Order: sequence, then structure tokens, then C-alpha cells
Amino acid sequence: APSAPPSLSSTVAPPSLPPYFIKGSIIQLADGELKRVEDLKTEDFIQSAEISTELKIDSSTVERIEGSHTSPNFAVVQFSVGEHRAQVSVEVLVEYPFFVFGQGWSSCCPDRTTQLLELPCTKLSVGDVCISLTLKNLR
Amino acid sequence: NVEPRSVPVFPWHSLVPFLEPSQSG
Repeated sequence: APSAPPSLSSTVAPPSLPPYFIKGSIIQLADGELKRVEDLKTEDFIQSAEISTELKIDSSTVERIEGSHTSPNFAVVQFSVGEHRAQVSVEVLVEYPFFVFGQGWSSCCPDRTTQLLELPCTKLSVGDVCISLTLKNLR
Repeated sequence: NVEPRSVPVFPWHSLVPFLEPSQSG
């Protein structure tokens, strides 16, 4: 059975997310175009990766989301990365936004993301396919 | 006097995670 999220502490920790996730932040694409973070589309990442000489985009499917053992403010997200479906787990703040293909920004706690960053955000769910990066040539 | 501040510009690749499978063979 799905477990209910733990109740959050009444004290709100200061946000420690990178500043570029705040609504209105200016992002430069690989071709030099400037866009606000909330206006980014899937194609922006795909086209930027195509231009990049070092980076390529991988599809990372969310396999599992669970609370962190270390803090209720964190979640552990397990991804299946790339064509080889390598298993990679990351521990992130619950409000940390991932970009879901064809959908946009999503986080484990979208209400908190919107509250802290004003970034429009949907709920990250198992099965979502997120954009991640890897190196074009590892050899 | 308030001097105009330049707006920070962030590269696109900062926004998506670098998920690298651990090298296991």
C-alpha cells in the first residue's frame, strides 16, 4: 500500500535550492537564446543537447520515490537511466524540480516548490520520464 | 544612487541532473 508522506515539521527550513529554479530566472540555451526558467520546453533541452559537443540527453524513468532516512525535507528518487536502464538513486530536497519530457517541471512536493520558487510545477510520479544529462563520449 | 545590476544568466545544463550510472564493469 502507498505510504502517506510524513507530516512536515512546523518550522520551515530556508530554501537551499539553486537560484536558477526561481521563477523568472534567465536561462541561456546552447544557441545563445535566453528564456525564463518557467518558459522552457522539452525541445529547448533537446536542441541544446544536439548543439553541445560534450553533453547528451538521457531519458530517466522514475522507478521509485521514497522518503529519506536522514530528513523529512529530502526524498530519494530512483531512476532507470538511458537505454541500458541503469539504476541511479539521488537524494534531493522534496521541492527539487525535475523536467519531465513533454510535461515540464515536476517535483516530489509541487506545492512546496511553487511556494518557495514560484515555479509552476506538477507532482513527480513513478513512470515519469525525466530529462537528465550524460557525457556524449565516455571513452 | 542605485547602480543597475546585471541580471544573472544561467546555462541550460545547470537545470537538469547529471545522472551517471556507477561504473561497475
